[in-house]
Amino acid sequence: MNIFRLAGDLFHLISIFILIHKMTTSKSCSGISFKSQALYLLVYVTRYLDLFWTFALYNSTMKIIFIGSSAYVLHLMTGPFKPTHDPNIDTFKVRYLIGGAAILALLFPYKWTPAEVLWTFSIWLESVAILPQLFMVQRTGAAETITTHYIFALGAYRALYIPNWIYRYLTSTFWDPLSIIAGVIQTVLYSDFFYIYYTKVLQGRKFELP
Amino acid sequence: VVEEAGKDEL
Repeated sequence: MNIFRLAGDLFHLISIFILIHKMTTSKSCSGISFKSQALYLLVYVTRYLDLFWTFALYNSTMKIIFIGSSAYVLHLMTGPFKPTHDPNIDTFKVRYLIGGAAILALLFPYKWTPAEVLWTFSIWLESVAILPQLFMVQRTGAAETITTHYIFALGAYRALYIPNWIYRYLTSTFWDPLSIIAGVIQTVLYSDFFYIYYTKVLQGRKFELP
Repeated sequence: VVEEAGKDEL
């Protein structure tokens, strides 16, 4: 554990808190991509299978929080707030993301065991799971400020893992190329968003695409 | 330590 990893995990928790807070206070899930949320649940369920055979207080608690909160968000989106979700603007073709992640996971896992292949699948899928959400923002051309805070916090989480990996490599020669490559891709996908978030939202203007 | 790679992260 180091400060970058801890900060990354805190940003992840903050992003979930912002999302649930936004939905429950506005009683609406408008602007939130159901497809991205469903992909995140798939990511957590396939990555955290090791909950069944490994236990570490910090990691196991966080894993349960991520799976539980993700399922709760999907429950809100399919139950109480379903009327506020507009499937017509949430049209990204997620089958290509799932298919691509599955192919990469089958070709290059660290070991060909079901758990390792699913873990690798989750790493690749997470790197692109935000695309339906970004696509939705792009389609509508604007986003509520609270939604932009959510996307920022979620992006900051994996971005902060990058200095964590550099730190771990320098201090203990920890090296996990799969996580690192996927994490860098994930951060790059956010970079446009980060730029607009920084130049607009943080200066008190509305998030609108140029 | 490929076996342990990434498994102690989230």
